[in-house]
Amino acid sequence: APDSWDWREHGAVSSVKNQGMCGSCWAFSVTGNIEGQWFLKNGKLLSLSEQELVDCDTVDQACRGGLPSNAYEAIEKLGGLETETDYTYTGHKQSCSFVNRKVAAYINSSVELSKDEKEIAAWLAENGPVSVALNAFAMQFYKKGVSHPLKIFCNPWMIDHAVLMVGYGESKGIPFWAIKNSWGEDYGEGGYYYLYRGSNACGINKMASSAVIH
Amino acid sequence: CEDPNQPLGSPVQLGESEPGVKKILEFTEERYNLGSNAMHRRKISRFISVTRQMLKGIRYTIKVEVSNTQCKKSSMVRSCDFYPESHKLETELCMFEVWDVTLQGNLTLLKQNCQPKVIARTEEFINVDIEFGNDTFEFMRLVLEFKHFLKKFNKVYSSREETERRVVIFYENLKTAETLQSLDQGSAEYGVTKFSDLTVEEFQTMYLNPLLNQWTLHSPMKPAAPAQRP
Repeated sequence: APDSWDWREHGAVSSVKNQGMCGSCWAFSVTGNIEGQWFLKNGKLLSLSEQELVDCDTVDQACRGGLPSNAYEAIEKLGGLETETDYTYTGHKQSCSFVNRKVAAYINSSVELSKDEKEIAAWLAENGPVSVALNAFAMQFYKKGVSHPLKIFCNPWMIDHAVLMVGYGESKGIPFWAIKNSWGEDYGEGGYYYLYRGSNACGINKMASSAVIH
Repeated sequence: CEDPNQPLGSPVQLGESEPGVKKILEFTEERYNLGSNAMHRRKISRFISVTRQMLKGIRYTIKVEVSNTQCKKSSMVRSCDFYPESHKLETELCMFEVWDVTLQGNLTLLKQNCQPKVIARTEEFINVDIEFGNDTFEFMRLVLEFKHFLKKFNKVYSSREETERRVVIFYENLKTAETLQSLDQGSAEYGVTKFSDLTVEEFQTMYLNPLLNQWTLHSPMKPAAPAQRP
């Protein structure tokens, strides 16, 4: 992998969104990944709909949580994602109003990435932003900088938040992952969370995945 | 200029509908608007109390909430509607002192003390019984931080009880953030965030995703081919 990489500098990442008081992080993580994949395949960055997943992914539980693996399958079955403008986020479950002719991006399948952070970094640099999940305990109190909580505050087996990994690098000698969150721009550093890279902190390596677009 | 030897009369509570009170409230509202730089006329949105005290004249102490209306000051319309909910944050909590020295209804506004309701409410914490021991500095720091937090994130609570509950949670969260800060192995800064008035459980329920931790629900996915290009 290169020493550092940031997909924000290459136009593959849309602006920070806000999930509101709704446990729909899984939808934001997955749509963020597909936005990046679609950009890399088609050269056009779209802002895609999370509400479509909240309403129409019947396997997951909308604001009560969901799994990226299910969301990829749901998108495949539905036929794709509408844009944010066509199917706007409301932050609560509604009846599904997905319209096939409004599909703006589709996926062909999905894959699970290695649990080795070095391999994840190489995959990210080569293929685009990655859907990941982590233990978010420290995130409630995070303001800025590279977060590296003790393991007792960040049990890697207690994963409870899905986010989008958009890059990595080093800041003052501290290696980090750049993580796009979905709690609005007034969270962390302009909506981003920076997590220590290299110790599998907070279980960041446990659930890396991506959609595949042919 | 009061004669200090003059015995003070006892203050008497007046109801909103008692004779004379309407006139006093109208006078107060008029004077408030004359002294304000706001573009829109503001009106009394909530009556809290009026007391009358017989001294060398009559002293009225008025406590009310004042909110923005949709009428510009320049307009001559008398009955103006309040702004909808979103503008409630601009509501002020005011205390006025109005004197009728002549006892003939010639009113004079002597004192006016208004502050945003959001901040005014936090003054109530002064009475909150939190275990601070003798650490006054720690307590004052908490009050200031909480006031700043309320203002920055536009937080308003429904009752005094709720406010008290939130300030205790806020205090606990400050301590947690300090612990995280002292033990962090990176360069992160932890502290007050927009989630600082939520318990960890509330935060998990509102913003996190418990299903991710249900490993038995995870369906297997195809492994990705490793990166290959230099």
